[in-house]
Amino acid sequence: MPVFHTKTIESILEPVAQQVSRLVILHEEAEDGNPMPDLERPVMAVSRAVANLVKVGRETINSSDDPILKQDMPAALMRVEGASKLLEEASAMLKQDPLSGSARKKLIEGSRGILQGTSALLLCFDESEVRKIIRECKRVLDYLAVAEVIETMEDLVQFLKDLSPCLSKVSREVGGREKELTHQVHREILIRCLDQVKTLAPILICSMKIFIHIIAQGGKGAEEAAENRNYLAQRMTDEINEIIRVLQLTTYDEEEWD
Amino acid sequence: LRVGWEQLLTSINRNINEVENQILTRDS
Repeated sequence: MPVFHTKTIESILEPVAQQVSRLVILHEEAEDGNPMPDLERPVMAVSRAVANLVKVGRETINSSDDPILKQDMPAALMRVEGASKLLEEASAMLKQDPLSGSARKKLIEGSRGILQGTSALLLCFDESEVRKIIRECKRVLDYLAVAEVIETMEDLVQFLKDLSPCLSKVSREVGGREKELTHQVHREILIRCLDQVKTLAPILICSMKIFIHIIAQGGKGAEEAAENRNYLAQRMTDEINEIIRVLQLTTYDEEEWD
Repeated sequence: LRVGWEQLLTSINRNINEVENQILTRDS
């Protein structure tokens, strides 16, 4: 099972995660007697980068209309900031005593903290993106719910005008999301559900047309036509609900890579 | 060990910049 939930998160965090693991091993092997180098300059570079990140993060929090992001992001920013302070403290301690064991521990703790904090930030953002996609999926569900009250061609035309751009957006965004996921099974489910939605949509519209023609001519079969239409609308609804469910799944487990 | 730590801190620096880019990109 992949550790990182999306390919973007994986590409950003994996190299650093690997390096932190290697350094922890190195430190455990060379516990005594090796003086640490002067790390003031690289630590200061990290501090500056963190300060920029925190500034951008705070601006994002202030301008966002996503209440969950506004709630979750500050803690992640604080984690990164706190970890950066640990690195600064460790660097200062090592200047005084290059053999300091507690300084080395702070370095490792600070590095891990930055990794955890940036991971939390990326996850926070990723979840916000998923919520946007789900909002669009729910708009499609809202339209599907009114399919049964469409009884004239004019209404059907309007229905189609409203539904089509919404469906196209869902198709684009879910398709893009599927490509980002690292979990193969989730990807396959999204692909399958999306294919079903694309197949069912024109058939649903057709069934709605048939229903409208039948009731316009006052002929028999209106009930069966309505049942058929409702069945197709329900199938599409089920597929969209499955997409929403899978979008919210995650393979991310903080303890796994900790 | 020196090279290891400097590499890690450089990598962390890059990591932070990439996260910042992600935020800026998605925010726009």
